[in-house]
Amino acid sequence: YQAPPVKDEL
Amino acid sequence: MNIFRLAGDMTHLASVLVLLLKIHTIKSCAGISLKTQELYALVFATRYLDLFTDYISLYNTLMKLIFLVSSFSIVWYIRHHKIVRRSYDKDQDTFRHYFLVLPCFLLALVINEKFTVKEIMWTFSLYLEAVAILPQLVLLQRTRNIDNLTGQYVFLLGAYRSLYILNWIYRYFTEPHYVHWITWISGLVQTLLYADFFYYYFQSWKNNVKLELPA
Repeated sequence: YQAPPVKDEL
Repeated sequence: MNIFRLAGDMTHLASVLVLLLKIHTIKSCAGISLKTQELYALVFATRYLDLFTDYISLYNTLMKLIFLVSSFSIVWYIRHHKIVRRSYDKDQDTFRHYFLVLPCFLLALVINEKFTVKEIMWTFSLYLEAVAILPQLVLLQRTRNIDNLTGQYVFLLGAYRSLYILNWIYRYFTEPHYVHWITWISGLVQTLLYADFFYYYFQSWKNNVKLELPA
């Protein structure tokens, strides 16, 4: 399992 | 961070700066929709709640603060600055906020990645950003005659959205598990709203005439 990517967009 | 994302952020920043510059130096907000600016302030206020909970990078935090401060400053200028507010054309800028805010909020309650306050606010901000430009586009249609800075402002916003789409395509192929349906679909809708404006913008640029939208 891989965590979803962090919300690093603006 | 890839080049599309960086270029997208920079055009977004440039759009806000162009607007602030116009308001600050010319002391006029003619042609600018206060409704759209208020919606953007709401978009940033609801999206950047994670400033309190997550740290991503200095760049990320700084940009979020810049967008928050600039969007609220623009609203303040148009509403309260003693000279600027006189140039605000209230009678033309008649779009109703709740007409956009309410459906976006209801949609965020139904379609979201996780049913938590933070997630719902984040999703709401994406849906709202997608349509927040509508009052501005309606105002442009009504006044038809557009000054250069307002035209550039809307053009830069559209460029920012287009670059973000390229950024998503790039990330999809280079990062594992990079799938964000909600972001993509609302972002696509948002970009498509600019298509008509872009058409006339490029026409006027190609023919070297002042930008004018058809009635």
